[in-house]
Amino acid sequence: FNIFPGNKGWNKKELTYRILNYTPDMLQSEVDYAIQRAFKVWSDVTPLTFTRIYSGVSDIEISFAAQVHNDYYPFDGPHGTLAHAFAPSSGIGGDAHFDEDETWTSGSNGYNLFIVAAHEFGHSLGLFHSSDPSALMYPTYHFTEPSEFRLPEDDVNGIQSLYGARTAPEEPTVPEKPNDPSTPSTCLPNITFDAVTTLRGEIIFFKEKTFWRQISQNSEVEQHLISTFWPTLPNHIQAAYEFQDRDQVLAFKGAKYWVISGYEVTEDSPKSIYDLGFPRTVRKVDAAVYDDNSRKTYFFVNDNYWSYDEQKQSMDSGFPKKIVDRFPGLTKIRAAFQKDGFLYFFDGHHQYEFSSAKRRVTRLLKNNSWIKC
Amino acid sequence: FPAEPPRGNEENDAKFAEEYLKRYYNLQNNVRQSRKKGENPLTLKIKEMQQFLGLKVTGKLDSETMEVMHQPRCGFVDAGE
Repeated sequence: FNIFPGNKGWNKKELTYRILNYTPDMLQSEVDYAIQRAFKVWSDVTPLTFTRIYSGVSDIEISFAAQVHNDYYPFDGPHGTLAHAFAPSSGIGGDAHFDEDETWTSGSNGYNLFIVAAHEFGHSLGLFHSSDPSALMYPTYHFTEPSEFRLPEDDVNGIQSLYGARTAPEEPTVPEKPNDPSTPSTCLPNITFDAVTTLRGEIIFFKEKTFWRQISQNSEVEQHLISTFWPTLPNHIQAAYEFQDRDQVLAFKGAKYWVISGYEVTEDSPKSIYDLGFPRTVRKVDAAVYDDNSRKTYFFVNDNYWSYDEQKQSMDSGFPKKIVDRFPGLTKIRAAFQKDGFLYFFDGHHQYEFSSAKRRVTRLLKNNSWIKC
Repeated sequence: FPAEPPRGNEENDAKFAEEYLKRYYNLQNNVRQSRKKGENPLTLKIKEMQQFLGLKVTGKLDSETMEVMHQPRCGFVDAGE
């Protein structure tokens, strides 16, 4: 991360914002919600508070404008520059401007206002662009499903270097102790997993700061903190797969991946996903699995997949392709693993058993079907 | 993904890159006419951009560099002013 040289951020913790006008692309209530959520990204990890005001001058003034708009940084029409914001100071400092020539949205068509606003408010609070491709403060736009958005560690470190960590406890999602009664249970009907992989015959289900370990089909599932087993591995793993020939598990988060060799994270981890052959437009991997049948590793990103040749250690040509073209019945895959010749795909609250030989979904299962509840 | 300016033409690429580097990396005007000794300021700025964005540092407008330049982005400069 980087902060603006000579700017230590706001010298107060209670900040105000005002929405001066609205884009016609979205409902006003959608704009309000996107802006509110974008501020929450930062208030969740710092002592900062953001209060909306409707009159007078606020610290962070938010507006939509096209082309020249009185700040010497004219916008450039559709695409290119989407928005900009100014470092903390009085006057224009902290203000965020969004290019009205863009198509703003609360979904994935056009540019997602929440994602762009969260980035701009990083500037409003004193963060400069980051050179970490998986950071929110990286300069280029990349869509992330807002409901799945988590502030990357690089940005957390950056903002906390200016304002410190949040003092009041955050809404607990995952407790520190895995045996805490409020720990998410695998038996919850709506449980989802961040990533799933096999590891030397076991099945590992990653979820936030913890993972469940299914040692055998007859054993009780164990839950552990990721940091207890693998201190150098980050929380919120997004994808993982085992390649048994090398006795390795690769765990992905953002634009980085960690190699677990045997049970140890290798010293040269993390590595860059771009070294695997991904284009720079890919900022994170949703799921990954090695398929014994085709002897290929599949990487899933949004509704696309890549095929990776483990022998040649390179991406196969002609990719990405649409998931649905190779895996009929599936459009997005959030977690995947292989067991007994079948591929198991997770998306939302569903788990699909997929036969590579038959090239079709053979069973629809509950997400937690592997775990004895 | 959104429609992008025409690519594949070296002259178009060079013009587009120059504008991009002026806007986001403080490239000064008329760099292509520079007769000063030493490395071309345009090449230096391309390298600066490649290094900042985690690209392979070649100083050339290779396809990966052009791809990133065409991505939509925040208007704030990447280089300190």
